[in-house]
Amino acid sequence: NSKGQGGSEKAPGFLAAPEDAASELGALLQLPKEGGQGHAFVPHLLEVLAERILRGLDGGAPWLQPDSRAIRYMKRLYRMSATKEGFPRAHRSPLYNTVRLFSPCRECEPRRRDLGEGDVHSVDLRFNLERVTALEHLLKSVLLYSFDTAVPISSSITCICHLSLKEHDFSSQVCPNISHSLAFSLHFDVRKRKWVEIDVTSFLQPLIAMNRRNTHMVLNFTCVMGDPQQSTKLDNPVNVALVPPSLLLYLNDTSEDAYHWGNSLRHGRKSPARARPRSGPLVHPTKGDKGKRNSQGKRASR
Amino acid sequence: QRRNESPKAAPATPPHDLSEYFKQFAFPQNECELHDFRLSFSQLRWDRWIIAPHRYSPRFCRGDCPRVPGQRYGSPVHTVVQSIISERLDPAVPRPACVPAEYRPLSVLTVEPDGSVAYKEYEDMIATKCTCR
Repeated sequence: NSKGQGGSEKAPGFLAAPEDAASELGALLQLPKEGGQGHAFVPHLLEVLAERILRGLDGGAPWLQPDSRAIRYMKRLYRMSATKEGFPRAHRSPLYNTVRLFSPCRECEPRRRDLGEGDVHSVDLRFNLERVTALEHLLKSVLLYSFDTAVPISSSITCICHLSLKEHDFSSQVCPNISHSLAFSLHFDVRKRKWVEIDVTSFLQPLIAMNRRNTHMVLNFTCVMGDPQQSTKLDNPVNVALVPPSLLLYLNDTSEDAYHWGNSLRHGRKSPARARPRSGPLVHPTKGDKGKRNSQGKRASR
Repeated sequence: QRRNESPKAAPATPPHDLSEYFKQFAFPQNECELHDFRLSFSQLRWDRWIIAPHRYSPRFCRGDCPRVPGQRYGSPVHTVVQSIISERLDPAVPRPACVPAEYRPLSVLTVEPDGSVAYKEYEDMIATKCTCR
């Protein structure tokens, strides 16, 4: 129980669900009803299932359906991160075991100020990061841009962006809004890339570290056709309808249920209790008796 | 034995008893081993929020454990002791069971209640080796 201290401290496992939900869960999983304890500490995966049942049972808020673009992107990430059988692939950086993709809050539809062609566009972005548990440590965070298909297919587009983070720091009345800001440019060829990723790790790190689960960002951007390096003046601004970006977090889940890359030896390693027959007296790896080791060494090579 | 016995002794045991006799040392017919079980999340009606993988084979261990598991299952000596106790001293002590000894992880793509999408890698989701314990 020391792990399950409620709130976002909740460990990936969870204590026995309320009896009715547990029996529902048991029925669905054909688990024995009498095994009430059998439901305790089921892994996170089933926690999501139980949460769905609980919401269904007590008429809680229905599950929000994710954005279809988000699902398409995450399916592509799944294919890159796991084999067909579902085994995690190695050789990637960072060594994440969890990736979460958040779309901007629906209820607070990003406010756009209608501006003329080539003016600065401004979008309000709020992300609710409640699903990030305290045991999930941030490795990398990325703003993920995709484009409305209505965007004129051109050779390339360059956007100058300015991202500012609004933290509603209620403690200090003097300056309610402390904002960090980040300026960057996006240069991409719309035909080739459906997604453009902007690394905002250093930008968000402090927020995640302080367990802030609600982020409010304001994005100002202006886009021009082509590459500013070539065309000296912004003579062909374009009214690019940038779809509000999603927020992608690469995390290292340190809970017991999660797969830890350091354990990859484990799948070749014998189970701890497995007694390996000793071929001779225990020889300390460093101090061992030279003579014995050589003879053993010779015998082994023979 | 036949030479020592007087001619009146009962005829030697017919050969088929020998096979009975040796059976007790052979591996059990349905010995402890890994079995496949291919599961699709749509069977559990989970496919609405488990997006990938579509199928999953957790595999499981089933079968009888031999009286002396030895090297084959990498069982500790305790297993042999437990087997002897169960057989000779106290049948209430359970015989060694056929259980998984090693696992592999599984990557899962889920839709979360708040509409976000999560890619997670779970430890110990697919059994890859059995043992007697």
